[in-house]
Amino acid sequence: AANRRKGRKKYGERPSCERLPGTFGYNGREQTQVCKRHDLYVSFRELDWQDWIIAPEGYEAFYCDGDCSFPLGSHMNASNHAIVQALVHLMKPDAVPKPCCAPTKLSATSVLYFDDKYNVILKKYRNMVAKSCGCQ
Amino acid sequence: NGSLMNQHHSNFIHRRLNSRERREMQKEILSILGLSRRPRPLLSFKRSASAPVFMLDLYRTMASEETGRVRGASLPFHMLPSAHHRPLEESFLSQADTIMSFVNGVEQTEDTFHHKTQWKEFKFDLTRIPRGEMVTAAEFRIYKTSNESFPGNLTLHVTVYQVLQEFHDREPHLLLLDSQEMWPMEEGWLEFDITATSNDWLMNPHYNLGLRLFVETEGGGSVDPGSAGLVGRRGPRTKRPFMVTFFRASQAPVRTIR
Repeated sequence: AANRRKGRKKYGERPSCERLPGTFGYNGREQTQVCKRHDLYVSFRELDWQDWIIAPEGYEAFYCDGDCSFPLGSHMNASNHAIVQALVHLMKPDAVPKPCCAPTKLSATSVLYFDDKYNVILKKYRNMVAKSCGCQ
Repeated sequence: NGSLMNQHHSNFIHRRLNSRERREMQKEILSILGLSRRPRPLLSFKRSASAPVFMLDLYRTMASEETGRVRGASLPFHMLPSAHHRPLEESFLSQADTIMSFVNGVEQTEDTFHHKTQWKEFKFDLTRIPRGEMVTAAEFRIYKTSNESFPGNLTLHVTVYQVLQEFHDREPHLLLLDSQEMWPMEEGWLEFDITATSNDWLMNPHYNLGLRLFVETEGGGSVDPGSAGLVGRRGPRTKRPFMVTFFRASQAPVRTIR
């Protein structure tokens, strides 16, 4: 915890959520905009998978990103809990993180693909597409 | 829709991924799909086979439901669209988490010169079912072409059995699964309910001895399924028989450890 504090410039800069180093984290710049939904289209064609994924051509993944700073009145879709979370963060900025910018509504997507034995699989992946984002 | 695709691609990753990032991304997406690795490269002509075409139609119906559009009557119902013959997929599609088609692995045809009864036998490998899925419906689909060599008003009975036990010296034990009537001039897909059998094969894979199909006249005379117009695995690719199974995720979904 002490090491983590060293890297922080001042109180109140703790991010909304823990940002894990991930595959999709190629946008390294600091996000200062409010929490909202962003486009992320993963093209199966770009991945050279069009031979075994029959449909769709790509996956509308979307993701939620942005700041959930106090006051949350300007943030659409901020839950009641997010307001409490923001207040507690103000009181204990080191111990309690800000509300998370996260999906508030998710929908399913289906993928149709071949397996090794030329069987065809149509699989519905529930809660995969972020339809809307909000502070939680 | 070209303009929509262009819009998508304009939003696609703002820079080219290097090969390591690309591999990592592929690995992550395969993980989401529940696959340990990508399937082997596929021959392009396989896409035009009967099962992928059927599944693509189901996909389009499912995708239109997901995007909130009104369901279209796009399912490939070719034969006898009466209420009695409404296929299973219509009622199970909306509930299904996974739908799988299985290609026919083996098709044996009885030697017509040595036996009075003629039949076709089909086998499907169900060992690759995803974990944590329950079968809600399954059907065997076989295409019938029109045949002018029979009288047009001749009623033929097509019956599908599950092979329960095989013997070297006598006929196997069979379990009646489903039957349908057909007429020589008709053309289209015949669908047979094999839900109970699929569950049986999933629970006891070593009991998967295949399906046996018979065609008989009303008088009980045996008819060669091929000459009656039923297309087998050597027929046109777009009309070969296959099996389709609908699954629903069990209450406690199995999650891949990462």
